Parts: sequence; C-alpha cells; structure tokens
Amino acid sequence: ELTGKLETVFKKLRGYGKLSEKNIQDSLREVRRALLEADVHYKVARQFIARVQEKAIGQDVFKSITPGQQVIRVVYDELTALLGGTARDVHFSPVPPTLIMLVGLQGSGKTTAAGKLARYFRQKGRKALLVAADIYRPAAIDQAEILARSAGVPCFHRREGTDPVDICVEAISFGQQEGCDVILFDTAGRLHIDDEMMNELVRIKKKIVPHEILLVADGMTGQDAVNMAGQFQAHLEFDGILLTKLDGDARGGAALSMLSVTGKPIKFVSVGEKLDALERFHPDRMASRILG
Amino acid sequence: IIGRSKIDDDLMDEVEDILLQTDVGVNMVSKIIDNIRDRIDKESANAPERIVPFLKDEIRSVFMTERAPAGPLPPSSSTRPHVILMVGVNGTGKTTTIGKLAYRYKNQGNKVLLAAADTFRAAAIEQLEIWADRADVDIVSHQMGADPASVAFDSFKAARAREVDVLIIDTAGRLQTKVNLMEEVKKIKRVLTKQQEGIPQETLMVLDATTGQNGISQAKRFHEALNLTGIVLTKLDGTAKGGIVVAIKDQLNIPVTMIGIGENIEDLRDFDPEEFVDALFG
Ligand SMILES: Nc1nc2c(ncn2[C@@H]2O[C@H](COP(=O)(O)OP(=O)(O)OP(=O)(O)O)[C@@H](O)[C@H]2O)c(=O)[nH]1
Ligand SMILES: Nc1nc2c(ncn2[C@@H]2O[C@H](COP(=O)(O)OP(=O)(O)OP(=O)(O)O)[C@@H](O)[C@H]2O)c(=O)[nH]1
Ligand SMILES: [Mg+2]
Ligand SMILES: [Mg+2]
Repeated sequence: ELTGKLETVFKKLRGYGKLSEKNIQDSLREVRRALLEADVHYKVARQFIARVQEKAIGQDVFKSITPGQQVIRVVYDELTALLGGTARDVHFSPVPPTLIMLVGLQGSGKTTAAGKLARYFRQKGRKALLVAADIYRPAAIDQAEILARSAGVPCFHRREGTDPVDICVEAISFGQQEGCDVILFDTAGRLHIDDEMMNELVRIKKKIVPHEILLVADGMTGQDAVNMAGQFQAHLEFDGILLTKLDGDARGGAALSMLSVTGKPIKFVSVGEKLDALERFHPDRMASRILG
Repeated sequence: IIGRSKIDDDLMDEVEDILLQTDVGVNMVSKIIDNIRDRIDKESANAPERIVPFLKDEIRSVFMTERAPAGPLPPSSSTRPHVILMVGVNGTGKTTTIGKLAYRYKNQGNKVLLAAADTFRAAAIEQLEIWADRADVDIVSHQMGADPASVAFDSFKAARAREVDVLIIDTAGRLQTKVNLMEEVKKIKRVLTKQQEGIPQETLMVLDATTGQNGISQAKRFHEALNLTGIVLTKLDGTAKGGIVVAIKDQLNIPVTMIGIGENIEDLRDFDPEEFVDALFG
C-alpha cells in the first residue's frame, strides 16, 4: 500500500474516463521526485518514467480509484516487474563444488555476507567452505575465521604468501578434499577505478572459473551505484547482486539503478548484522520501499 | 555549456542533471536552481558561461555560512585529554580513520591513546590494535562482548593517568534507526561527560561518500542523539562526489572537518570547501 505524500498529490486528481496525458504527466512528476529521493539514478528514473508513461496512456480509468492512484498502480507494477524480471537463483554446479565469488567496494558487507551465505547453504544441507582471500585489510582473516566459526563452517586462509589467486586455488583443492560442495570466496574491498585491484579479480576469475560472482553492494548507495556496478560488470561480468544494510531506512533506489545498467538481478538482501539476517530478494517489497 | 548562446530551460535541465549526479538531492537541487535563476534575473546575466561560477559560488556559500575551522582540532593543554568520539553507520571507515588521525596527531608531537569500544563486531578490536601499532600509539581494549561504555570509561582514566594529549574512541557501526544501539552510544557519551565536563570535545560522524539521501537521516539522528561537532567524509578517492554533505550543512549546519582519500595511514586531509566544490563539477 503506497502511503504518504504521493497519495495526497493523487487525491487531487479526480475524474473518470480515460487517463489523460495531463493526469499522467502531473503524477509522474511526483513519482520522479520520489524516485530521486530514493536514490534512483537520474537517468534510470527518466527511462523508467518514460516507460510508465507509455503504459499508462489511454488506459481506462476505473470508477473505484482516482486516475492518480491508477498511475501509481502502473508504476508499482512496472517497478516490480523490472526488479523481479530476471531469474534469481544461484547457479549451482552439477559437479561440486560450486564456486561463489563475492566482490564489491570497501565496507559494503562482503565478509559478513560470506558468513551469511555459508550459514544459509549449511542450513540447506550443503557443506560450505569460506575462503579468506582478503590479504590487505587489518585483521580480515581473523574476521573471516570468527564468522566462519559462527556459521559452523571451516575457513581456508593463508597468513603467509601474498597472492589471493594462489589462496583461492589452494582453497579449491582443500575444499575438494574435505568434500565441500559450496566454496565462498571473500575478496578485499576495492574501487572499480583501481585497475590493479580490478585486475586481481579478473585473475582470480580466470584461474578458478567461478559458477557465480555476486556484487555485494550497500543498500544506501546513491547516484554512484551506476558507475560502480557498470565498471564491475565491464571488468567481471558478475551474475547477481547482494544488497546489504536494508535493515535501515535507506530507500534502496540503487537496486533499480544497478539492475537497469547491468541487467543483473538482485539475488539476496542482507537485513542485519547477525548471520541469520539474509533473505531472498522480493521485488514487490523492494518496489514499495523505493516508492516510499 | 560550450556553444550555448543563452540560458534556457534545456540548459537548466542539464544543470539539474549535473547536480543530481553529485547526490546533493532533489530538494537541494531545486533550491540551488531557484537561487541561480534569481541571480541570473537580478544580474540580467543571460550568459551560459556564468552558470558554473554561479553554481560553485552558491554551493561554496553553503559551507561558508557559520563556518567552523577545518581539520582536527588541536588539543588544548588546559583541557587534557582532548577526547574524540567516532560514530557512524556500518562500514563507513571509522576504525581506519582513527588509525589515520592517530598517526597525524602523533606526528604533531602529541601523546595519543586509542580506545577499542567496538566490542561487538568480529575482529574489531584486533583491527584497531593493528592501526595502533602502525601509528605507534597505545590502545585500551577489553574483550569482545564487554560493555563499550566501560571501555570508554577505562580509556579516559588511563588517558588521565598517562597524561595523554588525545584520546580517540572507536565505536561499533550502527544504523541510526536502531533505538537500542543509539541508546548505547548515548550512554558512552554520558559516561565520558560524567567524568569530565566538556568531553568529548569532538563527536565525529564518519560518512561514506557513496551514501545517497540516507546520509541526511544519519546526520539528523546521530546529531539528535550526540550533538555532532563534525563529519568525516570518507572514500572520496572513488567516483562518488559526496554531495550529500551539502544538504547536511544546509539543513543541519554540521560541517565536514576532514576527508578520507584512501586506505593508507596518510590518506586523510582537512576539508577544503573550494577543492570540494571544484571536484563536484570535475
Ligand atoms: N546493519 C547491517 N550491518 C551490516 C549488514 N551487512 C554487513 N553489515 C556490517 O557492515 C560492516 C562492514 O561489513 P564487512 O563484512 O566488514 O564489509 P566488507 O565489504 O567485507 O568490508 P571490506 O572487506 O573492508 O571491504 C560491519 O560492521 C558489518 O557488521 C547488514 O545487512 N545490516
Ligand atoms: N578507498 C577508501 N577506502 C576506505 C577509506 N576509509 C576506509 N576505507 C576502507 O573501508 C573499509 C571499512 O573500513 P572500517 O574502518 O573497517 O570501517 P568501520 O566504519 O570501522 O566499519 P564497522 O566498524 O564495521 O562499522 C575498509 O576496507 C577500509 O580500508 C577511504 O577513505 N578510501
Ligand atoms: Mg571484508
Ligand atoms: Mg570499525
């Protein structure tokens, strides 16, 4: 149920007959504002509004709702369809182990997500392994070990040696020996404009050939979501997005921005610091959240 | 802008897009555009090349009104220790910023002490201990699960006893909407204030430059809870512009005191409004 300021605007637009272009334009001006306040990228908002405009024009107005409410309905349906459009399951390998790589900007929630996914797969009866491939951040390995322990899974790490690629390769042999069927590779946070660090990810990918690469993105990201996701996509061609920190009041418009620019689905959302705070993505809930 | 003969609606739409991209937010953009339009009318300056200087002027003036000094405050020897409480939502760069700040204060000849009051997150204490080692400063820590307020309390006692110049307190990341966590950080501050009036002299909220409009909610709630003295804007070495701090200054008058421009110990700068505004349009 869409509440708040959008509703009050639409209460003004009463009448019957067909949705007029004026009805639609007025409503969409307010929708655009709501999307921008929700952190949807300005170009993505523009494209989305144009799409809705096409869908809404010429629609019959129903007697029980206002034209404005009808436009909101078209907006909500279109947003839900966009967000939920692509298949959202993790690509599992028919031959274990399934290799899942987690990448993203500094502080987005990757290491915590690795712990959560390990726990999630373990609950589904799989044998998971967490790989601590961040050799840069102070105490990164300690953090991964503690989270792995909470998740009830082993943690592969190397405290000496300096190449994350080697760590990942060794981890796979270890995982195979241990009979693991899911291996989660946690990587260091990095900037999409840091060529050397992006290259490191490319080298890891080429070497281990993961079945799934998840971009872990902060749910409160603003306009930069388009740059960031676009660049990670250009370097890596990831498979899906895991959106974090959605237990706060960020509207999460970055979800629409990243989906629009990369075509990749949001597969999971993280809704808290604890390891059990991980959910499958629900496009309708996200649509309501973005629209405020 | 180049090749335009006059300022028209198309040009203003483009200006709006440029501003929106920086994360200043749709309300701030409307405000800036209105002021620009007024100025164009008043000065009857229908010259497109005046737009960018007008914009920079407009945004600079947001930072210049009631301007506080930039950079970390020098500790005053009469109210030793100078206590800095670092707060903010998860993953913004608090712990790393403390490492950088400790290094800076130490190089200025100060005796620095760190307090590991994030007793919640996995390996938070270990992480700060490594930074203390890198900055070559002492650190007070308990064990994971300890009461953060008691870590703060003990660190203050230690700072007094060891005649420390600067005490910097790390806290756990927390979303501003979590009432119990906001109560916890208020308690940390209360415990300090009870020990000595006027401390902490600085309460800094660390904000990630990639953050969108939620930055306003963060600043508002942390300010209500703790009376912030400033913001540290991190990760400006990325492509995000951090424009949300313009809206925060405009609405709440909380200044940015420093910026984080990387993951190394020297990657901390005083906030310079001129540089920041130029970079918005860079
Ligand atoms: N509230 C909340 N906090 C989260 C969530 N996911 C992660 N965090 C917190 O966000 C902070 C950063 O998480 P990390 O897992 O260290 O992030 P990271 O991406 O591995 O960071 P780097 O390795 O430094 O790039 C920690 O305080 C986590 O507890 C979430 O869904 N909600
Ligand atoms: N590129 C860049 N990375 C930064 C900057 N500041 C911090 N980081 C990185 O951001 C990540 C998170 O930093 P932390 O210091 O752990 O953040 P925090 O706020 O203490 O996190 P929590 O305690 O989990 O809430 C780390 O990977 C840091 O190296 C910065 O200015 N630029
Ligand atoms: Mg990590
Ligand atoms: Mg920290």
